[in-house]
Amino acid sequence: MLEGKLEQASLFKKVVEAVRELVQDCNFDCTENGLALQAMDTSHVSLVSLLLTADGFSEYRCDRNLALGINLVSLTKILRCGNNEDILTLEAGDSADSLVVRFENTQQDRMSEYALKLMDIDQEHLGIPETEYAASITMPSTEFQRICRDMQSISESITIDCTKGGVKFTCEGDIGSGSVTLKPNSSADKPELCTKIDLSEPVSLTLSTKYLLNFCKATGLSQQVTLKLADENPILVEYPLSAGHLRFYLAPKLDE
Amino acid sequence: PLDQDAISTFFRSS
Repeated sequence: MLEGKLEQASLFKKVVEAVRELVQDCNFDCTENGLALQAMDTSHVSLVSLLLTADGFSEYRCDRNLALGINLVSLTKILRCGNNEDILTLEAGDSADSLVVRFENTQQDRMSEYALKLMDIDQEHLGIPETEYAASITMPSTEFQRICRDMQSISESITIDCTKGGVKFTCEGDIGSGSVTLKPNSSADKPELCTKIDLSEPVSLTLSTKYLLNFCKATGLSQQVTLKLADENPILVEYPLSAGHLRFYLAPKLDE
Repeated sequence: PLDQDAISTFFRSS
C-alpha cells in the first residue's frame, strides 16, 4: 500500500496545477523511491516527467509498486477542497479502486477526507535517452515566464540561440519581431536571480510558444528554471523541487 | 509554419 504525507498541500496542488492542462489522464507510479508521473500531452509533442522523491514526504511508505490511474481534472477538484497550508496525506491500498486524500489543518482541529476513483490507464511509457546537451541555461523562472508571455502575442514560435556570450530569445510574427538577450550574471546575495550558461557548443532551437508558456505554469514551484538544448533534440525545461523535479520535454520545430 | 515532430520520435517506447 501507499501512504505519503506532505507537510504542505501546496506543493502537490501546484504540481498538479502545472501539468493538468497538458495531461488529462495519467498514471502516478508509486515505488519505494517516491511518486513519479510520465505522460505525453494530447498532441504528443511534449512530455511531462515528474518525480517526488520519498524524502520529500514527512512520512512515506510504499511496500509494493502501484500505478494509480488518475484523471487530473478530478484530482484538481479534490485538491481544491484543502488549503495550501494543510497537511496532505495520500493513501491507496494494493488493489484499491480509489485514492484517499486527507487534509489536516495546522491547528490539527479540522480533518477532511476525500476519495478519488481510480481509472485503468494503458499508458505508453517512453524511455528518455541520456542526452549530451550542447547548452544548459539556468535562469530565474519568472524571467523565462515573462519572455514567453511577452512573445506569445507576437509569434507562435520562439527561437532560442545560445552562445558563450549569452542566450537570445527571438520571435517573428505578422506584426513584427522581437528579441530578448540575457547575459550570464552572478550575484552572491541573490543566487535565485542569477543567469548561468554552460555551453559546449552554440545551439539554436525553434519551439512552440504555446507549449513553452504552458510549462511556465510551474513557475511558482521553483525560483530557477534550467533549459537544456541540443541540436534537433527536444528541449528539456526543468523546475527543480526540494525533493525531486518537474521536467518538460518539447520537440523542436524543424526547418525543412 | 514549421513542422513539429512527435516527441515519441525522439524517445523510444520502453
